[in-house]
Amino acid sequence: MLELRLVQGGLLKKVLDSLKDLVNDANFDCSATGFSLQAMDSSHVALVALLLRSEGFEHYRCDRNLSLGMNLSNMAKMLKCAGNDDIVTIKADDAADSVTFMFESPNQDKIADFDMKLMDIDSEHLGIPEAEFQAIVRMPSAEFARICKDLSTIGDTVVISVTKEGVKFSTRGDIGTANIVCRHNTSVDKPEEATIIEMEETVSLTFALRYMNSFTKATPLANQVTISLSSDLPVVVEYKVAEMGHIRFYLAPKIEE
Amino acid sequence: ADNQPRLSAFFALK
Repeated sequence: MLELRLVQGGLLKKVLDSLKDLVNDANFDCSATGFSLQAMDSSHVALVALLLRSEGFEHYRCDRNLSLGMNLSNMAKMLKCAGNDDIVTIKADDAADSVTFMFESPNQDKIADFDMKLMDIDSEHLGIPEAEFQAIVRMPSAEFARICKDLSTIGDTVVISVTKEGVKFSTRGDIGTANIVCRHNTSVDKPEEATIIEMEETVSLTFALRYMNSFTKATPLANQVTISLSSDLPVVVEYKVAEMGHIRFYLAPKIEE
Repeated sequence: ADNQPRLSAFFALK
């Protein structure tokens, strides 16, 4: 028996909106630790790892580890029917072939339940070791989204370089080139407007902008994004999910031609 | 594209 009650149901809507373009079908894994997911895009170039810790739920009952195979676009359709302020409860029996989403309005005057068919999904889990990164950039998530969107109008790839000057996002295309440099800046009115660059070594990596733009669908979840870079390793683009977890996107760097 | 490796080039299958 699984029963997860999330007071901030709107968070789950935002989580699904940030996943559904990258991944079609995925297994949600439920354990005592929390509600999690690891899935790759169809070309196995990008991966998303979601964790919503059990403590973040108002009620979290998971009698035994359970894996729920869901079509993310169908799940997003169902969650779209919840109000942004609704309390969302996810329910499933141990041997269930469906999952129930229950939506309660904040003043309890409307209660809806939606039942969605589950599916069997063969998923490959990758072991992702904890890594020390050469550079970690924390910046406003909206700024990062704007940069990725702007650069993708000019080129297909972005070179992200971190030096002591700051972080540079560069692209080139048929019409020309573009470079955007963001400097370390903590003298801001609000902490979420800061750009914090921690650099052990200079690093420069090339990534497909198509995936970066897909990751920025998570922008409504968090004011800040963390971009962790090391030579010859996938970049990690992380958004916090309130105080209860995170969504991390991994993208393999392109090999320099 | 040829210059785009897959994630399995970096992380092992569990």
